[in-house]
Amino acid sequence: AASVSDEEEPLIRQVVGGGDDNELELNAEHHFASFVQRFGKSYRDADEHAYRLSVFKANLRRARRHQLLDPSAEHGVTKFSDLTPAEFRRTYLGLRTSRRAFLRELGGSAHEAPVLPTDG
Amino acid sequence: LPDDFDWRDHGAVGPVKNQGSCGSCWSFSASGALEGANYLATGKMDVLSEQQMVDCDHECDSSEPDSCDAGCNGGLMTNAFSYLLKSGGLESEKDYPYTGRDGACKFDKSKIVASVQNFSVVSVDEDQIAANLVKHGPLAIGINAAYMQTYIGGVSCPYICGRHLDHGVLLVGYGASGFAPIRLKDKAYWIIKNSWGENWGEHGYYKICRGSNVRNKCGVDSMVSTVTAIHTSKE
Repeated sequence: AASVSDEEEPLIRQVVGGGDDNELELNAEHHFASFVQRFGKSYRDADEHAYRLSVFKANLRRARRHQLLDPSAEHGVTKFSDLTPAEFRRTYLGLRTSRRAFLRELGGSAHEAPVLPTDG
Repeated sequence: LPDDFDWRDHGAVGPVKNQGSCGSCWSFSASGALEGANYLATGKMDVLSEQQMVDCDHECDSSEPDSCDAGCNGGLMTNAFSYLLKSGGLESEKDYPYTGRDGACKFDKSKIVASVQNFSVVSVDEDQIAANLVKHGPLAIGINAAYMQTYIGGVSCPYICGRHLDHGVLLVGYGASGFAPIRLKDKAYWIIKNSWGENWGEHGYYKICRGSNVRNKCGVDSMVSTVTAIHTSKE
């Protein structure tokens, strides 16, 4: 195994298989060690490490659910796998609007795009 | 409309960027759209600054005064286009580099390299979205990012996905046939540029299925905006 920097193409794709929860639990620590090395993660202390491992395990289960619900894509371990969904939303997402407001704008705004021809 | 179209093949898409631990996706979506529009107006790919919007843009939605651009705490692409119309435009990434933190505004009007001529919101219609993409360049869009935390590759086409939009990205193209093994057929898809670095997804890109008969596209067609640019030459 080799560590890779943030800018490099990962050498190994960690994906989730179709095994049961016990199998996932057994392999989780190995996957987590590989994840920590691959993405150069470091944690404050042993407690933080243990907490992130528990989050990572939950995300492995979540990735497996996503794989079942979204079979045409590949889901698995990403650089966000040690974040809870709430942490992920708070840190990496930032669209501040409601779709209702956008549709209101679409309904009568000077900024509504003219209809373009789409045939020929 | 062509069956397949990808602005990356035509030079209108800049490099994949990384927003870091900062909720500034909206500024990357807006800058990506203006980079493409500016390329169409000038024939030159100027990589534009997101940090200028993070630091200086506090524009609010006219219909929802609580929806204001707020740097790493989030924003909205159409607010950003309004700000760019008022401020005059964007500096280059080189002149106003990204830090991934909220900071004091250091905008220098003399360093503007791209300016907005106009912007529009596009109706919730796949053909109109494709037509606006081909005519005006990459489009700023909103998406529900629920599946993106675990996404590695392929065409995402979830059976269930919310339409609540929480992430700003850039629509750069579409394809007619991405193979979906489980459905044993080719699926049409949108090509989306994200701002989480090249080591996320397919070299920084996400594919999501398209088609009027496809449900659960994570709201990808419900908040689409297009921008046109005017050429700004340095004195």
